[in-house]
Amino acid sequence: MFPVVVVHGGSDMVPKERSENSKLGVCSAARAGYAILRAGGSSMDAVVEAVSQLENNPYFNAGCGSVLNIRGEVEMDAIVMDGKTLGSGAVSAVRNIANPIQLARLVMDKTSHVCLTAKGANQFARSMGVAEVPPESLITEYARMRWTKNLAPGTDTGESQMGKMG
Amino acid sequence: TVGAVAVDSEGNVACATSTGGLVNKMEGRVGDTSCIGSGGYADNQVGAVSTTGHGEAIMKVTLARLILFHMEQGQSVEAASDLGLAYMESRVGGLGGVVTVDPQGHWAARFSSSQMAWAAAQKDTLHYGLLTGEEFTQSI
Repeated sequence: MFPVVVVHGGSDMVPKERSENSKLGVCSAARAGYAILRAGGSSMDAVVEAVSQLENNPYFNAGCGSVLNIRGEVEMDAIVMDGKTLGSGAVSAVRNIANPIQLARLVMDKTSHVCLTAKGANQFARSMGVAEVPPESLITEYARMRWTKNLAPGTDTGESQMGKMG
Repeated sequence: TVGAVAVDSEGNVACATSTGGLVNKMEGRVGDTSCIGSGGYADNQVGAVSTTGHGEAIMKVTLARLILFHMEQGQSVEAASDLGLAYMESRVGGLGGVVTVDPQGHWAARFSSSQMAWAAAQKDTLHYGLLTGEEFTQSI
């Protein structure tokens, strides 16, 4: 059995000018996860590291680079699961957190719950000493452009979402 | 959306998935990512899956757990991933992509959408791609 890590970005259309950076991003994340495995680290450590790198990469819709909701704000979801124990942790609609995946892992490791949402998730983050970041730090020009485009007069926001991937 | 699955040297599997959701989504909308069995699932007895795509469609078929069900029935990681995605498309009209591993270290990156950036590292080799059927390799 050979250790392996596999990572992915979104399944939405990637504009041509962003495709090279998308490929570089997943390759870099896979290398980071694999380095942990090769050093004898756990699969959980590997996936959290890989996803944290992708959250920090503005070319992906997670963490910094997240798309905006109808109010022009960032709300993020994340989950981790450990195949050994079936332990899992998740957060949803969480704001102002650079790495929601690490918060999801804290939900798994430090609580008896499976998912914390919205203000409760942020309250939990504070109790764990997870630093909140300014909302603007998670918003890229590209995300703001897409948001603005979808707000254009005549755009049916609900309909425009139908063909888009989360 | 971004995600990862892995198998370590002890045969333990894990998954992680994270997302900002849908462009211009309603405030409070939560998709598949944080839902266990939809955005991801991991079980040492079967394997691990992380998903991306139409969140509401993924939730309706609990895509990650569905793929592991097919693996429990004897399907390979690749065939199980394709079966899950095909069922989602035919049953609820949703498209998406997944990465899947089993505890033996077999892996797959499959998608029914036109694109999904993916990469896999094993045996000091990096595999990656973006378009359907695309796979490049390089030494790590």
